[in-house]
Amino acid sequence: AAQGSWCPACGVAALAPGTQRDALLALAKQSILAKLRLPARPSAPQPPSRGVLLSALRRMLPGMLRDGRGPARLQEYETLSFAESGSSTSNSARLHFHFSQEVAGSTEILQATLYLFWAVPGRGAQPVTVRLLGPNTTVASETRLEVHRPGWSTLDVGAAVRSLFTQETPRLTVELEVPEDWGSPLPSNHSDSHWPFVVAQAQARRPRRVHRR
Amino acid sequence: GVDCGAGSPTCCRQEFFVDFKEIGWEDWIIQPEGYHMNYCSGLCPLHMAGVPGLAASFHTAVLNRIKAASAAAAVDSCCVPTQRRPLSLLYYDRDSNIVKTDIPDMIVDSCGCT
Repeated sequence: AAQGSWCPACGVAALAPGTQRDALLALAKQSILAKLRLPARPSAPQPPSRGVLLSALRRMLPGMLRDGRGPARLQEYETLSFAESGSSTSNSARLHFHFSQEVAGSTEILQATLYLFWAVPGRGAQPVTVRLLGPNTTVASETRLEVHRPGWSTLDVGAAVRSLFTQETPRLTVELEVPEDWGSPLPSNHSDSHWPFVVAQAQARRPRRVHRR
Repeated sequence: GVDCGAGSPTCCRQEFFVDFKEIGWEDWIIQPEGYHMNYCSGLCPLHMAGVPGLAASFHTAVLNRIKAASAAAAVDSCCVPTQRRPLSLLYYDRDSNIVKTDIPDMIVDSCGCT
């Protein structure tokens, strides 16, 4: 607002049209970045392939990442994070899921789900192991599953992601181990529609109540 | 609320649309294509104080009484939003995650005088 004006918008009216538009565009950028708690606009993103995205959208809870969920009392975030592959052996692989500090620092996790696709060769129940690794790659939790046929399975990783959100650079590391004769537990490339992903739902932290004395 | 027409001097809602492509943000904001950053501008002369603005609020009722009793004691009335709604954004964060959020009270639907 122009100095000395008595109304927030009065200053705008006094500007020349061109300057007025520039000022409003700058204000819009500043306002959106501030509300998203972003210091600056994210640099060029790496969008996932269409197949990967459609497959993930199809698997999620109905309505997630979609419009029209209605205003909630507290600002909510729904994050879809695709795996980044890490070190691997012939029948095991590590995955990393990164979360932005801006969201992590100011929100609390409501739920987080890991989606994995098992391309089960052969017949009958086969054991697979999913380990959630802590910051120094110690095993924080281990889950053994019996997989009977090719398909998706989900794992609740809410507690693991919640503990991450207290770190400087929140990163969830998952290790998959499958029987020797399967080969790698991961599809051959990132654009495969069976690529693993995590969906997390977070809500802005409640403002701490200030008690009047 | 009143939408601003050509040169209407009194409090109204001024429409203003920010096209994300125009400001080079279309690569990281997936949806929507732009932001309706409407704002309120215009004068609120004394006789319009509280119309339709925050007339429903207790404070405005009290202020009106003060004004009626003594114009000198009147305070300035400002043109402010009376109805707002969230801006729903789907965007890539710096880790190329896809994030959806609804930012409350970002789009002004109507304006009025306090």
